[in-house]
Amino acid sequence: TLLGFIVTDLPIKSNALQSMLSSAVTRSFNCISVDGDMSTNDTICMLANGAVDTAVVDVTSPEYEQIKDQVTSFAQRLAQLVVRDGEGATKFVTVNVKNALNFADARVMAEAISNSMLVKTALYGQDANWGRILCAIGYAKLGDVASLDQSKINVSFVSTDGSEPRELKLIVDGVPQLDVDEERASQILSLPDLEVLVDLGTGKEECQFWTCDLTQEYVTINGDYRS
Amino acid sequence: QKAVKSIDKYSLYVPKSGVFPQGFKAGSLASGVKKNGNLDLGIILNTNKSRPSTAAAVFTTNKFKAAPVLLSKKVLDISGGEGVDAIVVNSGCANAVTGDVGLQDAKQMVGVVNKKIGSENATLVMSTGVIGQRLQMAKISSGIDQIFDADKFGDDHESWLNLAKSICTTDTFPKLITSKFKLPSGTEYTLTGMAKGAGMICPNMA
Repeated sequence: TLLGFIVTDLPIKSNALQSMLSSAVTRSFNCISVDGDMSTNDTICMLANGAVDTAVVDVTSPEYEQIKDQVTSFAQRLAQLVVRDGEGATKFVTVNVKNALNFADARVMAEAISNSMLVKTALYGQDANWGRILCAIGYAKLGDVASLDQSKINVSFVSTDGSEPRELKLIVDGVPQLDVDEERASQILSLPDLEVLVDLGTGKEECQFWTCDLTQEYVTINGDYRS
Repeated sequence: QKAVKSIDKYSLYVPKSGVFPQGFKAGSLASGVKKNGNLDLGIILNTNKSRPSTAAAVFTTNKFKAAPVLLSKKVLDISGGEGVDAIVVNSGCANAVTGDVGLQDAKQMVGVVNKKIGSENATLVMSTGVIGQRLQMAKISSGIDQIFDADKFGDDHESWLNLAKSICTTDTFPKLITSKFKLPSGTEYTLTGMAKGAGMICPNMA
């Protein structure tokens, strides 16, 4: 189960607070996956008590958008901690789907990759199994089929430790790179933090999803949780 | 399988200090619901009375919503998100798939807190832990009483961190972050966030 609270001392009207929180959650807590299961209790709530002496923030206030962006990036930091603590997780993986036709389909594809048991076990085993990533993209339930053009898709692993080359291309314009540098792939996949980059080339929208690897420890924890 | 380096996540991700928003206090306690004696009950309390507080929330879209979800949603509907001054949370038992008795238990949790703060529809409730078991209400009601009666509330780092610990289940570290922001007008404000979650995680809240 995911539970979370955000509290602030700003004065914010209740409808503005709800709008702000819903928007932030769409790009934070609703973009994480540990195991693909949805709880009966997931809740994120936000309280604003107005202890700071300033004008009440409404959706029309000039600073509304700025505060919304700050709440969104704050919520992303908090959501990422949940993934880092995924049961048995040893890796934190950012799935970045960019240049998508629309946000909804970018999210659907990022979620399909993030929830794939086979992608997650490959990440644990440090296996550069790009075929599983492509497979997950292929079965994603898109709202618009035009979001995916097989001849335009690019898939890469991206390192996060500053080492070069930062990006290792696995698929270029729909063509698998059969002579991929396996040694470099192993280096990137051995990092505790890494990124899977999917460039769809069909638009300008972007979605980041955060996931983790799937390990034996996950089974150990959940095999007897109730008892 | 290749060997996996173990990471000390607690030391990496748990802050040792922080700046917290004005007018909030955090209280927690080990009520005995968790078998290992760890903290399992927490309350966030708004103490600022200069103007009414506001609240908002998003909830699971799972069709089998747990009793605390149904009740918190109702509180927000009735109050219009205004005048919500407390959140009470327990861990160890999710009060999920517990039917009418679960809803009564959630109402009792909220009722005890509302009585302490002297307001109606002023408390949200959350629960996390094992599904399909009833809450041990004697322990939880008594725990809420103790938090208020012994004034176990604080606004320091330790109080907030303990609150974050009290909502953990299989988590290996409490999740607490806090940041100060400055608006173009020069106004400074603070955001503090806590979360729990380690498994059954792929939320789609609305």
